[in-house]
Amino acid sequence: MNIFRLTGDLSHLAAIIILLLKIWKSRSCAGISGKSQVLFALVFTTRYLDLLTSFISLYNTTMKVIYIGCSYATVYLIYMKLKATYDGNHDTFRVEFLIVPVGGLAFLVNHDFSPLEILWTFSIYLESVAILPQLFMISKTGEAETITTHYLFFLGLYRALYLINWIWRFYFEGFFDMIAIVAGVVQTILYCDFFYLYVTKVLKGKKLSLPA
Amino acid sequence: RTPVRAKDEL
Repeated sequence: MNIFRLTGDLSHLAAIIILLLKIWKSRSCAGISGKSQVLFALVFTTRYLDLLTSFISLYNTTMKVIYIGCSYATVYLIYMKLKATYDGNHDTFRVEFLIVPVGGLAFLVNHDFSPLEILWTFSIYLESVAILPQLFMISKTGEAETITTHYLFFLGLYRALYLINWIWRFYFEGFFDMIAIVAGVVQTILYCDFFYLYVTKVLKGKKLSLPA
Repeated sequence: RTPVRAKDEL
């Protein structure tokens, strides 16, 4: 474990908690893409199946359980409890255009052709594009609540910190995982446009509205 | 350096 991966995990945890609290406290999921949240729940489910097969550390297990729990709770709030506040008309990204190619790629490019490894690879590829429905929805509504932008900032920051973690591990441990690194670079690049708006607008106290 | 899947990463 290194400081970059730890702060990355905490940033990821912060994002997940911020979103869950925002929806729970405001009793509304307006502006939130339910599709992205379903994709994240799928990412955690397919990546953390090893909860059932191996124990790595208390930290590892605890974080995985929290991630899965919070992501399913968020999906539950959006599609069941607070369904009336779900803005389905703007959450129209065709997720099948993500899942099918990602699923195919996981079969073609992976470290080991075993079920757990294919599912892990699927989750890595899927996570890199899972935010697209949310970014697409913001471009359609033309704006985002400030709390939602903080959620997106920490979510984007977490994988950027993981990129530094992989540089660190390559240099000090001779470790590198091309699949995770390439997917992580793609994932972080998708946030660049948002990061620019976040820094130039939200951090100056303005509302995030598009076109910029 | 051989690529290896990170088992310890979230």
